[in-house]
Amino acid sequence: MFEARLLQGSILKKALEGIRELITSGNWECSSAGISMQGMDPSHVALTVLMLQNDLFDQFRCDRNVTLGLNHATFSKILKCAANDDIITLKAEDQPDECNLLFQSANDDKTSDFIIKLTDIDQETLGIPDTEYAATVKVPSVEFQRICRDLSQFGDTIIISVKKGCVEFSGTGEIGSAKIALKESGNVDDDEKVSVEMDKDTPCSLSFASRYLNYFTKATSLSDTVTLQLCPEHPLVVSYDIGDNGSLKYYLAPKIEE
Amino acid sequence: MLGQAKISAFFSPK
Repeated sequence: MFEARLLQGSILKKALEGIRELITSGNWECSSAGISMQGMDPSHVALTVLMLQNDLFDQFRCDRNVTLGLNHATFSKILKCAANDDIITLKAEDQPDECNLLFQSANDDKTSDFIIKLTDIDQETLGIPDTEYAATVKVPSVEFQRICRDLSQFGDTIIISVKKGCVEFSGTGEIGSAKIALKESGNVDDDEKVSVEMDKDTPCSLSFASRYLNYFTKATSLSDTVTLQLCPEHPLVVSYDIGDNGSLKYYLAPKIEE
Repeated sequence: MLGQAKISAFFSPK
């Protein structure tokens, strides 16, 4: 038996917004630790990893590990029926062929009950090696969203460069070029501020497909801050924390010299 | 000329 009750149902709605356009369907793995899902886009350029730890839920029960193979378009349609302040409960049997979703309004005067049929998804789980990143940058998530959107007008590639105390985003195309630099702020505890941490103070610059960066920013409402981690010739990590008990992370393979 | 790398070049199945 699996049952997970999420007081802040909007978290699930927001997380799915950040997933559904990248991954058609995925295995949502439920265990006593929580719920996790990983998947790649059809071109295998970006890996998306969602983690919802059991502490995120006010009630969580998972007697045996359960895999929920969910079509994300269908899941999203159902979640759109939930109000932002609804409590969402997910329920499934031990070897389920369907998952039950229950939405309760905040004042408990409306309940909606949905059943989503599960699908068998043949999908490999990838191991993500521990990496020492050359640069870790935290920026307001709305600022990152705006930069990605603005630079997409110039071309299909965005170059992210980190040097001491500064992160620079640039794009070049037929209509011209653009360069947006964010300087590190003094007080890094504030969500409105920018922080830049570097290993060995070595500047780092990588090129990425703007289309994918824009997909990632669909998760902006999950967190005030987004963390970018860069390492030469490695995938970029774009992380949105879900409070203290979850995260939505994207790994984007870089564009490299052919 | 830049080419798009794939995730499989960096991460392997568990």
